[in-house]
Amino acid sequence: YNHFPRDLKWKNTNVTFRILNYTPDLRKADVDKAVRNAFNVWSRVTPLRFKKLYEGNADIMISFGAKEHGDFNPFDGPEGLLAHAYPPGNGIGGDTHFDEDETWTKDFHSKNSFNLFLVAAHEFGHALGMAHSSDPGSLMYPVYSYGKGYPLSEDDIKGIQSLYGENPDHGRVKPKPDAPTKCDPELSFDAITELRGETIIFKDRFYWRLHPQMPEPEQTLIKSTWPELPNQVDAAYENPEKDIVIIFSGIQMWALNGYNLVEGYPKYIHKLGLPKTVRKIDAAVNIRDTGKTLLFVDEEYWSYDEEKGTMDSGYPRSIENDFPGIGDEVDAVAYHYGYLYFYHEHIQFEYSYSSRKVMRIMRANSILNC
Amino acid sequence: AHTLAKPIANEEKDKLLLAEKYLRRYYDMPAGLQGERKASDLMHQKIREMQAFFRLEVTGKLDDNTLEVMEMARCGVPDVAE
Repeated sequence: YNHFPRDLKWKNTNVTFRILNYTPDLRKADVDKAVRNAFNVWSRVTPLRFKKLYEGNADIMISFGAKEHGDFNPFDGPEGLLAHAYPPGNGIGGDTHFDEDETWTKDFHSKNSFNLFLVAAHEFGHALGMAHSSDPGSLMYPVYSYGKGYPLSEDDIKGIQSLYGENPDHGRVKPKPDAPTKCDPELSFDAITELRGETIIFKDRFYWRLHPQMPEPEQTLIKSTWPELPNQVDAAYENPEKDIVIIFSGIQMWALNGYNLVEGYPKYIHKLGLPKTVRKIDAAVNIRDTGKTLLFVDEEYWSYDEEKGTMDSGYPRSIENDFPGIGDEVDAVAYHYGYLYFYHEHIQFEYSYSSRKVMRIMRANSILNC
Repeated sequence: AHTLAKPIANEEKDKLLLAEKYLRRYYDMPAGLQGERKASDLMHQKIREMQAFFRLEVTGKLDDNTLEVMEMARCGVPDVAE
């Protein structure tokens, strides 16, 4: 592996990115996904965390352009030069440009078109401080090569970790995080669900229990109530017909009947009909009126028919297209009397399911009387 | 008339142009006029650099393997640090 001179790198491991425009070759949601997955390649092995901005100046500005496209470093038409990126730094530092004269695809083996995820993962390596490697098996090898599966080689991992260190969430014991404080203005939620008239909100290793007769939400360790559950819940929803709550964590799901675990769980989430590429569900909600359960993953969502036990056809669909105004990623979702409540970071959106629009925007923890 | 260089066939000329453009863009070969002999030495040196980077046989010549790599789709960031 090689670095740029003086080991150029970002001083802060929270790096922002913004997609300025889109190639017509792919659906917008496919470009979003390819970019998100390309960043995940690097965050999986380092402390780096990537935050998407929709306006203003981000560390890494991403755009598609042909020939001379504004940086006096022109592209060359189809084939040949596919994309380039600048080393970490202010201004154009970190910016990543893709040659719009190429044909971009999300396939892995198509002739004369190039997989956007693979090229983006390589260019983001530059944007993070990696120069080209002479190891033909590494992602940072300058020549484009079709490859499937996890794109980083040992050489890439050694290179990026010598700049930023390892991913603290993997392998090493991390000091236990403090219990989240409910009125922290930046508080975001992991998951939210109903449970026989109560509302359960999951955050880190804890959950809050809200009951109409309880003036104050009650905070408890997940494992003190459900020892079999993992410490981290990604999504949850109640199926009132069957009187069960489904809990998702990673690629596994559990069913709770009240405070008891249902036999035969955990199961894999792919049993619901999700593709194997889905490794985590961000949010889930049951729409009582239609009997459908919506499952949100990155920038897309699926619809599961509880009665048939199958996934509805025509999915995944784009969150941003179908729920305009709430952005394209969610952390948790709840449904009450015709309104969906989308939670993302420290914001919640009250969304009218019938009139398809955002009615109110509030702080996420206003539900905790803050 | 015999002192002039032998005219190069078109194909050869295309290969030379491709190589010049490649080495200028990715191996920091300076552009502009430098006299024939100096330019040729510099070109051979840059070809050797590129062959070493791609673990090709280092000949300093534009052989088929080298040209094949130069024609591959690739990233626009230079291979040598600027």
